[in-house]
This record gives sequence, structure tokens and C-alpha cells, in this order.
Amino acid sequence: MNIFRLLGDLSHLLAIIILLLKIWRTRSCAGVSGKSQILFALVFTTRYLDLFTNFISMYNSAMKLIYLVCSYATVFLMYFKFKATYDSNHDTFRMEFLVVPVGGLAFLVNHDFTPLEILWTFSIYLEAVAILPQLFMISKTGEAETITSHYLFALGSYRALYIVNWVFRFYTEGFFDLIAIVAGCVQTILYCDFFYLYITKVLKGKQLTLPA
Amino acid sequence: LKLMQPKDEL
Repeated sequence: MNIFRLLGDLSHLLAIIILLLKIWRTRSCAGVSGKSQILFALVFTTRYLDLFTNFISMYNSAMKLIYLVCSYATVFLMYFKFKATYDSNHDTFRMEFLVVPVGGLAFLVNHDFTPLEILWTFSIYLEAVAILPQLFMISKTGEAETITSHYLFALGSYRALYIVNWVFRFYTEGFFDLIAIVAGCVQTILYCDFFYLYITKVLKGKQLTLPA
Repeated sequence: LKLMQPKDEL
């Protein structure tokens, strides 16, 4: 564990909690992509199956459980409790366009052809693109609530911090996992455009709107 | 260099 990974994990946790609190406090999930949230729940489910097979540390297991519970809670709030506020007209990205190619890729490019390893690889690839329905939704409506943009910023920061963590681990431990690194870089690149808008607009007190 | 390791990252 190094400081970059810890900050990355905390930033990830912060993002998840910001979203949950936003939905709970405003009793509304307007502007949030349910598709992205379902994909994240799928990411955590397929990645953390090793909770049952491998013990790493209390921290590791606790964080995995928290991520899992929070992502399912978010999906539950969106599709059941506050379903009436869910903006499904604008959430039109087709999940199968992501899940099917990512599933195929996980079968072809993995470290080991075993069920758990393939599911882990699937979750890594899927996480890289799971935010696309949310970004697509924002590009469709042309704007995002400020709290939603804080959520996205925390989520993007988590990935950027993980890249620093991988550089650090490579030099200090000789550790690298090419699949995680490539997918993590792709994921971070997807946020770049958003980061730019966040810094130039949201941090100056304006709402996030896309240039026409 | 170690490529495959136990998945200690989240």
C-alpha cells in the first residue's frame, strides 16, 4: 500500500458516497445514468469474487464489501425507490455494445484461462468503459448538475491516482500488471475532456454545460 | 519482473 493507492481508493469511495448522498438527499436520480451504475455493479461483482477465495487484508476485504454494497444500493435507489425520477429518455446508451466486446476481449487477452481470472479481466476492461453511458447522457442533455460533476471528478481522480500508484510500484517493487495498466490508462483518457470542463467551469462556480 | 500477482489492488 502506498499513499497514491490509498488516496485513489478514498477518492473512489468518495465518488460512490457523493452519488449515493445526492440521490438520497434530493430524492432524485435525475441526470445520473442507471446504465453506468448497473455496469459498475457488474464490475464489482465479477472482480470481487475473490472475497471468497483469497484473503489479503481487512482493509482490502472491507473496501470490497463497501464498494459492492454501495453500488447495489445505488442501482436499487435508481431502479426501485426513486424510479420515477430516473431520466431514462436520455440514458439510451446500449449496454450490450460494451459488455459483449469486453467479454470477448477478456476471453482472448488474459493472464490465465481460468474462470476467476477471466471474470477479473472482464471487470478490468468493463470498468474502463463503464462511465461511457454517463458521459453520453451528459453530451445528450448538454449539462450536468454540479454535484454530478463532483462525482465524476472524484471517480476520474481515482483512476489518475492509480496510474501514479502503478508507476510508483513499478519502480519500488518491480510490480506491473499490463492488463490493469492499459485498461486504467484508457479509462483515465476518457475523463480528460471532462476534467478540462470541470476545471474551466465547475471550479469557477459555474454549472457544467457543454459548448454548443 | 513479476507479471501476475495476487490481486491486492481494488
